[in-house]
Amino acid sequence: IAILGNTQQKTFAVAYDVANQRIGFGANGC
Amino acid sequence: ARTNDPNWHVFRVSSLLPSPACTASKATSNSSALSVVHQHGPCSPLHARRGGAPSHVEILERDQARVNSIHRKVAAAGASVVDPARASKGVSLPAQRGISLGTGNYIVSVGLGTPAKQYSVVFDTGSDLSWVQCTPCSDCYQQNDPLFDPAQSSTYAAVPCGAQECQELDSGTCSSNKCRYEVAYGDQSQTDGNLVRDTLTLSASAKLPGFVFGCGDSNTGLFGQADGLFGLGREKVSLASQGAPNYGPGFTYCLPSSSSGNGYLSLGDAAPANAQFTAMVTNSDNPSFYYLNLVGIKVGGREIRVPTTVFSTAGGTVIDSGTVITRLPPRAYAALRSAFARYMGQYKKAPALSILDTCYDFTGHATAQIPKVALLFEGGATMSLDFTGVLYVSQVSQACLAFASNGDDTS
Repeated sequence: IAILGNTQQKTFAVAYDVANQRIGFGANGC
Repeated sequence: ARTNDPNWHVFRVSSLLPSPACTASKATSNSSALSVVHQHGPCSPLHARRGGAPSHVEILERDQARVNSIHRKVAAAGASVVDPARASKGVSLPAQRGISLGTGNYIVSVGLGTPAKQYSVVFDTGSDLSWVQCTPCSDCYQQNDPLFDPAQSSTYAAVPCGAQECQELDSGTCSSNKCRYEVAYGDQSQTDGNLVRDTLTLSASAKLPGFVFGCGDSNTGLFGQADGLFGLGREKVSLASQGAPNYGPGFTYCLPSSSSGNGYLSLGDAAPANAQFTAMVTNSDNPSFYYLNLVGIKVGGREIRVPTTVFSTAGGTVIDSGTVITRLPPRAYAALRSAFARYMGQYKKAPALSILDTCYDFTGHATAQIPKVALLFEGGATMSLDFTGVLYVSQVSQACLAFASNGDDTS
């Protein structure tokens, strides 16, 4: 399997939208 | 210089390394959000007391151990038939149930008990059960704060053996009518203790009464000085699941660009307005993990040539807060590395750094430029990485493409 690591996630607001079964990436989140 | 080119990052070389001092401003998204800091950075409460942060090589080696254990766990869950030829050679699947801790990169501060006391814990989307070290303790490692003392909390309660939470626990056993848990991580780290409940305080206005967690009384391994670990996996016992009735299902986090900055972790928060979404995929063999479908990669605005089957046949993609470096199928990584290197011809190459084999020496440059890298997900979501997400910098003379190959996927 591929793994999306935390270095690549830096500065993104990573939203685990469980209700809608989706994952979102918002740039410049912090 | 490509200052205005949307397909390039242009940056000051002096900004590659994090500040030695904490430069964090409040980055939380709302009042119930927890501040997230790098475990080994200057903003970490564990920073002052630590016995020395791990070196970059150690971080990357532990990262590989975590990746190996994720692969083992996935392989073990999918394996239904034991190959007698392999068995006869003494090859066996590992007994460990959990995944390796890696470097436990990011920590949050949470309050437990009444009155609440603060604890610095690793947060991990790759596991479910939360735990802290508790007193009395038969075998605890040295940690940052005093141990959690159930006797000092007016809202503490043990979870009885007959409780649903105990029965649903994979490793739950019963002893003197106390529900005992055990989590064995893939790097031989382990925590054992009683399953308990108490009030979890996220902020002055956000409390989670009756939060179920492990009260560890026998804990050994690579936990550093953290007071424990909070799991945000997909199973019922995770913080994400327990917080759902109060805050809504799901959570959002943001990891800072530098180890001297801070981010946030927020339960049940609405997604940011600019978020691009892809499907959260469920794998019943590995119910803790959050899967998604990576379908392509762009470098410098151009999609690299990789058949989509390279991603789809690789077994999917797991998003993990505890793995440092993204791992790609070998053919995808080879194409990414090749495309990236083509754009970087003006810079002197530097030696490899552990698992990172594409490194550059920016010594003597005031500014530098690298092509943007974007990850493409099923459904059209595009994640155009920050430049801190493209390079892993050990020093100015050794800044490496922050991706690695999964290696020989036939192995």
